[in-house]
Amino acid sequence: SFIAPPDPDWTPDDYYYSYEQSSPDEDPSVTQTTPENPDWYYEDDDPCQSNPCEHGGDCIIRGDTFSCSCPAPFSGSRCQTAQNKCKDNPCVHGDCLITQKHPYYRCACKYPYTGPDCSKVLPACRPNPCQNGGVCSRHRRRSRFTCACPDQYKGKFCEIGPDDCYVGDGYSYRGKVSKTVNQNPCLYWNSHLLLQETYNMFMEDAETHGIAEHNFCRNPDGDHKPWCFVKVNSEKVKWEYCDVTVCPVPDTPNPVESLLEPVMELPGFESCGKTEVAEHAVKR
Amino acid sequence: STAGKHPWQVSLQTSLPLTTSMPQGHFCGGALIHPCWVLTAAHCTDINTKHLKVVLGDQDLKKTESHEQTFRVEKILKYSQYNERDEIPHNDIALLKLKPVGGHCALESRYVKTVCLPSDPFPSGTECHISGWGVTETGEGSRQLLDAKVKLIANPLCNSRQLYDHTIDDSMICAGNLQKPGSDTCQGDSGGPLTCEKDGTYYVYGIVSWGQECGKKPGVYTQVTKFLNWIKTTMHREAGL
Repeated sequence: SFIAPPDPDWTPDDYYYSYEQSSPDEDPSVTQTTPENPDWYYEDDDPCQSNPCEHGGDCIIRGDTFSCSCPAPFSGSRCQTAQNKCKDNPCVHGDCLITQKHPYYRCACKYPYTGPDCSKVLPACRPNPCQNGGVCSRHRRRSRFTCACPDQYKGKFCEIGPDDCYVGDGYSYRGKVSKTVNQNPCLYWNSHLLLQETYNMFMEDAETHGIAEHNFCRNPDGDHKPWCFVKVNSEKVKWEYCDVTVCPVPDTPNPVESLLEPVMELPGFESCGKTEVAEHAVKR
Repeated sequence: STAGKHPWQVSLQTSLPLTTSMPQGHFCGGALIHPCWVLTAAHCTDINTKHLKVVLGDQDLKKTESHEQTFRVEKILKYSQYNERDEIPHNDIALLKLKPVGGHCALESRYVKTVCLPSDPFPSGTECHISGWGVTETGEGSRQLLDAKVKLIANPLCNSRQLYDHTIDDSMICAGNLQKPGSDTCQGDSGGPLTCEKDGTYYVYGIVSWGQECGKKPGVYTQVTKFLNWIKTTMHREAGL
């Protein structure tokens, strides 16, 4: 156990106290506060210390406050507002995605549409869009096609392999499934429809959670399986669990036996104070 | 916060009616220091154990999350010299002994872990972490676990006339955010941990205790280092070791 035996000489009132005992009233640095600041506000504060600018904005000290230099398309006092170039639906047959480079949006075209605004159409199945040996067949309508996938492969383009599965709650899932249990297509994580959502490509530590410019299912919030946002109408979204397979669990020896061990013999966890969440430097 | 960032954070919940609007009967926080032990504030424990539920691994109080672990409390052990004078809690610390389920207490996962007890003091000015589901600017408790960074403030400074005017005793430590408006703990965060990090390891350095309003003056926390022997003695005695 990590709990060391108590000190036998300890008495409840004999406390160790390590703070310096100087009189606070004699310290001039304590009393020099300005009326607009809270009483305890320090003069030498760095207002940029907690990196108040969102979405990679640069914090600039302005006297006792700060301003944010925001990367496009973000603006606002803390770079919290995104300029939405997708509002007028510039993508005819595709999804409009917010990007951080000019013109601050791009169209993700639905196959076989192409072009900057997804208005042109390629002949379906040329070249073959089906992956992993899938066979493409055209429908009578020119833009329609079907991929016949080899065994164990699935997905519209046979892109989902047999190893595409999740372990536990799927926090570490990095597969390619992009459909929900209701067979709704997932929205891209940088879809303009997700700008107001807590979970999107512009969230803090997005990469750590496997979120980037794609529409694959993920579990960034500790839910019980991977999920994604789906479109309800031109403005609204909702989230749904994904149609992802659970990875087969390897056999564990005598799980029942281990549950019946007496409580007092249970040691503490192997370590304390360590998280499994990766800490990353904040982009400034 | 994000899931798994404060895996030692505990939600204390009750079926009794609460004065402030809190999701799911949450009324206080706590910190898991051992699979069977939760450290919290003594002022959070004026409640019968049969009305008390301890939830570990929670993020969204209104969602039943698969990684949640819920326990009843076998025993509440309040520090014997806990008292309140002029509505200010002194020696505000207590331990909750969890009632095992199926022969075990907490099971370690990405979302449930223990926090370390500190052995040395952290210097004032150290940036530490606070977390909880307490009251926000809206006047109501948060459904999602929130967190913030605060800096430790030396007791002499915290005892200055402009701040708490000599009401901070050596069982307490102050911490606040130097930004405007200040990030702070508030009602419903009580009992939760103030953690400080050293070499990638988090230590529970304070327990959310009290403060004047929220976000205007520093928060006041129970100084955990002062109670290390009591914590260890109590756990060893109760475990029969």
